[in-house]
Amino acid sequence: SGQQRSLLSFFKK
Amino acid sequence: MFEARLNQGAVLKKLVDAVRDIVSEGNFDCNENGLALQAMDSAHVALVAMLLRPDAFEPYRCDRNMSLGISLKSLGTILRCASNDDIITLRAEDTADQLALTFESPQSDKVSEYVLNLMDIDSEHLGIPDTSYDTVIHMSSAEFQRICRDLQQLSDSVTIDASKEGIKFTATGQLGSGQVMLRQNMNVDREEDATVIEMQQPVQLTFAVKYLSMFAKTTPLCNRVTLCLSKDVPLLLEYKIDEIGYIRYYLAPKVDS
Repeated sequence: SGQQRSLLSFFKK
Repeated sequence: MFEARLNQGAVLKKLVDAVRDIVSEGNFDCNENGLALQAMDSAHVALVAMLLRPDAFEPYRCDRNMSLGISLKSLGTILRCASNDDIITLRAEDTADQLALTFESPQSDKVSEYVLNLMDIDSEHLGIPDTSYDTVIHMSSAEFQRICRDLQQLSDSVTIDASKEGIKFTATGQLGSGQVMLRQNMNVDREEDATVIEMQQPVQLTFAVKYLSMFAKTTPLCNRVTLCLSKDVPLLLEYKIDEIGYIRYYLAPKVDS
């Protein structure tokens, strides 16, 4: 249930 | 030269046991702030950030900033050779490609020395913004582990719902569904069992319970855990290691389906 998001979309490299 | 002597060697053993299923390798940064690791899992869903401050060690010596590329699996293998009450010393020369580990029994009547080959690891260091969270929950780490274990039987996802009524953990799968409601409770026999909820506003997020269960392997290090939740922001789960450091886990939420 639900699609897993990536942390990279939240945190800056 | 880097040299750090940890009286409570068991802390390092438990710490590596806690994170090795999530991250297989990482750069341990040694500098004046202590010994730190930031590493993501291979799917870029979860991040581990841990720190052992210099005062965790006696002595702590770090002549210049170093980054030690370490396989957590290999380090775990070597640390299994240390007894729980051993004093552990980590040592590396400035340009070394090896980390020396010394395990010393409390009475110094047994001293074991191991060497771990270091790796070159290309790791991305992520900038984690300061966040003021909608809801912060302080609870028993054993209780959190229990809830994850129970709900993982039902589904691969758990929804955490913080409202005026309390904190509701829900899992829905093919066999049915389950929910666990936790209410604030500070009237407990043991302080470590208290549930404290700081809610600025209600929030509901869904997470892969597999990761929550892996984070909960940190339970032997700390009898308390803090969950920080905000809408559309990764979960922050923090275990404090006495007064000497912490392990923080970040987990990206799932998108509502």
